[in-house]
Amino acid sequence: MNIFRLAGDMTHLLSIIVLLLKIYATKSCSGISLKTQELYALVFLARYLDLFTDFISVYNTIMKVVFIASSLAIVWCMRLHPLVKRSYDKELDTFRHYFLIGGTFVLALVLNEKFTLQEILWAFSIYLEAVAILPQLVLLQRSGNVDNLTGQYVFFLGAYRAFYILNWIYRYLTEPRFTRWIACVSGIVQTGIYADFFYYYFISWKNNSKLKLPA
Amino acid sequence: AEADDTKDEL
Repeated sequence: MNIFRLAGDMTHLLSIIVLLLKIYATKSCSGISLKTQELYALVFLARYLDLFTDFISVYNTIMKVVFIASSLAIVWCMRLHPLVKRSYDKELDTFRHYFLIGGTFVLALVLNEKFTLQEILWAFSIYLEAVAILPQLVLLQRSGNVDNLTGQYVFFLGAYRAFYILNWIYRYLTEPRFTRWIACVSGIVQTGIYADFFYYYFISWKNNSKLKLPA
Repeated sequence: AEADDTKDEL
């Protein structure tokens, strides 16, 4: 564990806390893409199957359980909570996320570290995570105005990815055999997807104005 | 398996 990875994990955790806080405090999930949240739940379920087969550390186990539980809780809230579900921007959240699932699963069948169920699901979760934010970004772009907590949620998610890239650079330099191409290339693609959002986030921060994404 | 085969990241 290095400082970059810890910072990445913590900003990831923070993004989820911000999202839960927004939903809990405002009883509203407006601006949040249910499609993206469902993709994240699927990502965590597919990747953390190794909870049952490998033990890495107490930290690792706790974080995995937290990520699975929180992502399922968010999906539950958005779909079933009587107050929260009313604010869901269904008509704006029309990204065809099943194509992302299908496409990344086929990719995982072709590009994996080993042709076993667990390795295929792991690669699938990496590819799917890389594109899972797309429905969220499309929803934000469509709605134009982004409320503060939603903006911060996406910002922390992007920060988490940026820290992971620093972590890989650090590991590559310090661990002689650190080569994890699937995770690293997918991670760079994933971070690249945030570039546009980051650009407008910093502009609004610099001008001390409300975050607005161009149509 | 090599040491970096373990998927220690989240």
